[in-house]
Amino acid sequence: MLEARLEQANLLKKVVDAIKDLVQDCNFDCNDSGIALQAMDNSHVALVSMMLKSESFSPFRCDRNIALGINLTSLTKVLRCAANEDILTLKAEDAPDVVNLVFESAESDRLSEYDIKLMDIDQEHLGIPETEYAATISMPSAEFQKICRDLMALSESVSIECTKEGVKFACSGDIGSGSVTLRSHTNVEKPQLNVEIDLSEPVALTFSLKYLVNFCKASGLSEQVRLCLSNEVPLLVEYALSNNSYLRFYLAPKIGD
Amino acid sequence: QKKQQSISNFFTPR
Repeated sequence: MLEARLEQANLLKKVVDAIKDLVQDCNFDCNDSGIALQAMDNSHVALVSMMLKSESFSPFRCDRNIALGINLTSLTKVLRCAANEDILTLKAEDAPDVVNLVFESAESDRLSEYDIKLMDIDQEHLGIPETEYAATISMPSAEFQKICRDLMALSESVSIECTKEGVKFACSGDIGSGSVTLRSHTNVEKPQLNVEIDLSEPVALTFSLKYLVNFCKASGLSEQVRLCLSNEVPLLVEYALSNNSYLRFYLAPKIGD
Repeated sequence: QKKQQSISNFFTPR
């Protein structure tokens, strides 16, 4: 059986909120290392990969592998019933028909309990190759969100060009063109504002802004976002969570003939 | 004209 207790319901609320517009039905794969999710969007352009390590829960118990097939719209409805600061416990039997969610207020004696019916989801797992990326950029997640939203007003696509000069996000559309360039920057007082660029070779790739703006819904999960790029492979956008847990998005590039 | 690629062109089923 599964029993996983989260100190704050907020974490799961934010994770589900960040991915629910990209993927609808998905398996939450539970085993003794934690709860994982991997799903492609309908158009097979983006891939979501979430890992909530067992250390992110206390306690965490999962005796055998259980796949919880959950509709994210249903999960969102139930998670709305939890206050952000509620303690959240997920429970399921070994061959479950439902997943049980318990919300407890730390300040009062309220205890709410919900069951969500599970679905059989036949989802193929993709192997994500270990990649030594040519460029890795860490930057404030709010800054990345603003850049994507700003450029989307002008164009459907953004080119991300990383050289030793910095990283340039550029677009052009019917009304004109625009670009934002960032250079490495260290703020000792506020390290969450740092921009760090780690480059082994120059990279230039083009991506759909619609998806990037969608990924940025995860900005509330982490002050910093990490972008990993290599020529002609999907972009990795990573939001690191505590205890080595993470929410990752992969986006296939647009490539010319 | 750049063409949107699919994730499955890069990552294959396990």
